Amino acid sequence: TELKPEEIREIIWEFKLALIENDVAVVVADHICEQLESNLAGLKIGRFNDKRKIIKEALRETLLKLFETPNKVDLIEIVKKKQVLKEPCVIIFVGINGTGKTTTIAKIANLLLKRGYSVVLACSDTFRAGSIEQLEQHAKKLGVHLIKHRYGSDAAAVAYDAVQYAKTRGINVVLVDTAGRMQTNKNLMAEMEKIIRVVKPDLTIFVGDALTGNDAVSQAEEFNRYVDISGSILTKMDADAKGGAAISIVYVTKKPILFLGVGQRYEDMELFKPDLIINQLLN
Amino acid sequence: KLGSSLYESLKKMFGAAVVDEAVVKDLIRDLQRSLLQADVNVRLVLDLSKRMEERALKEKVPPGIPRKEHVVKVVYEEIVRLLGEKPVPLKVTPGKRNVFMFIGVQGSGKTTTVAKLARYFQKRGFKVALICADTFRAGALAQLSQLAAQINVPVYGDEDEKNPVKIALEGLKKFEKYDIVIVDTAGRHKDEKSLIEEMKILQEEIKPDEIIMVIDGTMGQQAAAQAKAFHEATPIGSIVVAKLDGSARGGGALSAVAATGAPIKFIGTGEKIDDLEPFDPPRFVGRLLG
Ligand SMILES: Nc1nc2c(ncn2[C@@H]2O[C@H](COP(=O)(O)OP(=O)(O)OP(=O)(O)O)[C@@H](O)[C@H]2O)c(=O)[nH]1
Ligand SMILES: Nc1nc2c(ncn2[C@@H]2O[C@H](COP(=O)(O)OP(=O)(O)OP(=O)(O)O)[C@@H](O)[C@H]2O)c(=O)[nH]1
Ligand SMILES: [Mg+2]
Ligand SMILES: [Mg+2]
Repeated sequence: TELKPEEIREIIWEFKLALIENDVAVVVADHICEQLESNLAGLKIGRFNDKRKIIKEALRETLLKLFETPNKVDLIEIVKKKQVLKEPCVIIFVGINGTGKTTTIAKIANLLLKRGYSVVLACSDTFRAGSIEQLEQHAKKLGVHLIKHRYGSDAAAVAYDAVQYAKTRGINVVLVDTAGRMQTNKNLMAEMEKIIRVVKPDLTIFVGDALTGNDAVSQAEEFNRYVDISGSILTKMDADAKGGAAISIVYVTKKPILFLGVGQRYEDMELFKPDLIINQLLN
Repeated sequence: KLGSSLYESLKKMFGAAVVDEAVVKDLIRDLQRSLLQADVNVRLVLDLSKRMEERALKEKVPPGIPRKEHVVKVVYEEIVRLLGEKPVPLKVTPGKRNVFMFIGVQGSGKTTTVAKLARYFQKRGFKVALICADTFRAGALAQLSQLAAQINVPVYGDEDEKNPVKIALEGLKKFEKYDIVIVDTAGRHKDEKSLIEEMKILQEEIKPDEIIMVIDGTMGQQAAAQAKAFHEATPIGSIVVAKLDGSARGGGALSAVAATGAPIKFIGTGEKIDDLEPFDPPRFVGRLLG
């Protein structure tokens, strides 16, 4: 027999609510379920097949496809390529306020140092109280140099200086920290655009908070629109986050998620694997 | 900010010639979608919409009021009821020292809000002092000190002391003569058991007059669960919703209120020290309904 639209609509609605309860943005859940419905239309199933199970597996397929972005981003591979070219790999981190950019930079620096690469940090957050002291403490703990100017100075200039510093000393990687900014603040988004234009980073990473709700769509959309992000890092997954924000961000940007932040220590970062989030969502 | 799509569906309803069951059901469905997009907790949205639908369809419309207007009134009332009918001010007892302790998830906006609240009270003639009891975050004392320096408010902290209770008690001794002392704490979430325990102990030792939880306005479906867990560990007196200057609609905070009964007393509307507004429920919902 053929799956009829009315019988699957009720089940799909339940799955849609489950997606939303797991922090998938409503508009993204809508699109996913529309696609699911069209994929299931006219599907022939046996009279005694479990409809719910079939729909669940179809949803799993839809979600897995969603995570197959056109580009893969392998951080270490990109660092290696730049090393061969004898150029520093410049990575800049952007996102709204408090998502974990500064802490993530410390984690990435730690990861790179462990693999034997040299790192220099740049504090291009010249605005927020204590931003320089915070990054400075991390730099000290990691044993890396920090390029900083005074509070109120030009953010792009700090990043530029850091790249020059890395070039003259043969440092493998420059990690650039930027100030948190609301995606709705045109001036700050323009400032960020300028930093990217001046510094020409090899990677621009959007850092998002896994606890974010529907705003994840607007954030990812706007940041991607202004500076064509290379990929994202989702932090605070350890805070019982359901991971739906990962789906929203990837759906909207079509760029991969590189890592998940799973705690506040340097070692609390894992490579992103879509199956983990999808399994959690469907079970 | 729960607003514009709800306003659109209300406009659609007013366009309908007669308000019948189908139109009400349609309105409630649009409403559900709008509330979900605003990050209101799914369970709460389903409860709310069931109640609204029952009232809209079954309540006797008061004489002289068109049924359409009655439906709008029902929607408005149910949401205002959730937020608390009247704004609740943060109570400061004159002639004694008031201690406020700030808690919340990592990065929600506590440190910034502590400084903003200090400014708010300073403008009203109170002598305010701050304590940095965040012994974990790199640069925490520098951050709070720099903010406080902007408004000439004293800060106590100790970068070599790892015990937040010791710092808080030392700071309270030092600031005995102040009207208001605000204590900033480290960010934590409900599954960090030792940090939740640390927060409990800190509250027992310093006995604050009010515990204030800062909630990130961009938080989604987890807001209610986080707030509930914090509340069970240390009873929350009030909530401040930060980052409402962005595009997030703050439904998570609404869910946190419903889950804890703690009223929202302020909202954060920016990164500067003056970006703090007292929370006004009816005005908020009025803006919400356009
Ligand atoms: N539990 C948990 N906390 C995290 C994680 N990543 C960052 N944090 C915490 O989140 C808070 C904010 O982190 P920051 O690195 O200062 O965030 P930021 O994006 O640089 O903030 P701004 O520069 O102010 O925009 C800190 O308390 C971090 O320790 C994570 O993966 N898990
Ligand atoms: N746009 C905006 N940014 C805010 C608001 N409140 C706080 N912030 C910013 O959000 C970021 C995090 O604020 P913090 O005060 O460091 O947050 P916190 O809760 O103390 O963080 P932890 O101590 O690490 O848990 C900073 O960049 C603040 O400037 C607000 O109302 N609007
Ligand atoms: Mg930062
Ligand atoms: Mg803080």
